Amino acid sequence: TDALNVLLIIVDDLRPSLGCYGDKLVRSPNIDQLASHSLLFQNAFAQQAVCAPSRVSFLTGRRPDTTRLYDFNSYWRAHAGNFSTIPQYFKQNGYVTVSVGKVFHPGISSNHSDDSPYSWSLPPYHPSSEKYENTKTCKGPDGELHANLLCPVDVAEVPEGTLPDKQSTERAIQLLEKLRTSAVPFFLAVGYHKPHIPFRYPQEFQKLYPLENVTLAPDPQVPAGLPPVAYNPWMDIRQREDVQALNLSVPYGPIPTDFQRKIRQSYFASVSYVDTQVGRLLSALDGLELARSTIVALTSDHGWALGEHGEWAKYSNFDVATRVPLLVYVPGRTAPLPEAGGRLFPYIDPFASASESMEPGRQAGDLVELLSLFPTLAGLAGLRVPPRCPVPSFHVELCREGRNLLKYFQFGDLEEEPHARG
Amino acid sequence: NPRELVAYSQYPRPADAPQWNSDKPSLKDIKVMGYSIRTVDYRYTVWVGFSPREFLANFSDVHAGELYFVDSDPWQDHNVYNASQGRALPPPLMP
Repeated sequence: TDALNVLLIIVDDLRPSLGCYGDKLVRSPNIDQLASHSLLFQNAFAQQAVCAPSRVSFLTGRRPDTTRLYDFNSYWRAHAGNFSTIPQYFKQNGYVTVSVGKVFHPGISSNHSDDSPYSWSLPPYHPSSEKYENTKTCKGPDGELHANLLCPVDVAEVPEGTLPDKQSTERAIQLLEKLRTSAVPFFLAVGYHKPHIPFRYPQEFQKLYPLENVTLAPDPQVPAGLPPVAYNPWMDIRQREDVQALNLSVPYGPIPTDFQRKIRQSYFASVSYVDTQVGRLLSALDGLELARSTIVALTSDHGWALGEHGEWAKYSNFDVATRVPLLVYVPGRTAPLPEAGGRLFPYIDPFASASESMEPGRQAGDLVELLSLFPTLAGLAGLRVPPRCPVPSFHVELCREGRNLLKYFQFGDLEEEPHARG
Repeated sequence: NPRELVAYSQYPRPADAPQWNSDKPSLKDIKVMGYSIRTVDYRYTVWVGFSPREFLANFSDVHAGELYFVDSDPWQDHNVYNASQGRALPPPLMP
């Protein structure tokens, strides 16, 4: 059978606040629909709850103690070892590999190049409107523009009249249209910026979460027995103008409860906004008849505390900061191949009446690590699974420190599907 | 056995008390590393001395610990690490 394509979707700072993970409040119908055709890992954890270290870790399949990246200031190839990455491995195995949006963390940790040319066949795409993300584009109660944490916008009024994730979706769809006729399989990685702060999203998504429906975290106090070293003082959100105006005490706050609910409201609204982008992307994949030949994996680089333990953001070892969604759709294996012309991923509007509850897909409860993405995607695509790393493995370019999760994809009932035999 | 499956996480800190760069310490400022072992039953974390020059964690220099049991404390609000000290910890817990 032809080699399977791979679409890897990485959603920045997305915790499993999704319908398919049991969240009753959040509207995420398109990701839930993906989950209904996928294997959903209920207990997947990042190896460090901060962007660059987590991304370099799972994209190289090495733990942070091997990449030696705990901050944002080093490039693993120069600093720890010339470790191969997931896209690089697919590229070496005949794939066209393409990056859209935030896959590697930009800057030093990816050599200011998204690790090109090692990882990518084409120059990585970054949406032009990203440069306005942290500028004063948020209309405050005073009618002035600010650089706020909470930033629902009228898209027509923002610079360029668009938002980064919209641009990323458009670019990814254009690439799918081009790659569809390619003679070789593709590995397309799409990195969405939301719900990373600032919560800058189309203002209409706020209507999905009326404040009266938004509760506080179930445990909003700093636990008495929490060692001070374990506490994350959420310094990043404090720099935003609307949070600064609260004059919060350092390090424990607390944030006034009405503002806590507004933060949670905007996080959920951002999740629903990203869900629509994922929905458009998957609907295009379907429309191009690529759903029958493309593995789709959706995950995040780490979670995000929404007031639990009196904490916000990531930067800790708590489950709310390290647990991530991990869904993998494998055509003919996690779901029957779509009939010719059939649709697996029709776009679902989160504003439509509460979509009927989605039939859950397959689930795995065992604990897994984001590290396992490398060996598992390689195995599912029929490539040789990289060997286990020796300890230490700084001198080894290709090996894996994560478990291979292929055994979770052996479902008796679909074995007759051609790709499953692959 | 699913109970034996483990997920490891870690997080660096510049000091034992929260300070302006506790969230994102630069490598040279890392003094403590929190290593977590997670299973379906518990999360066990030790915050130990860390040398950014040698990239070495010193597991005999324990600054603090956390132990939460999933069934009885799913939100991880009741740290029973101190109460667990002095009793033999199950082997998978030993780093």
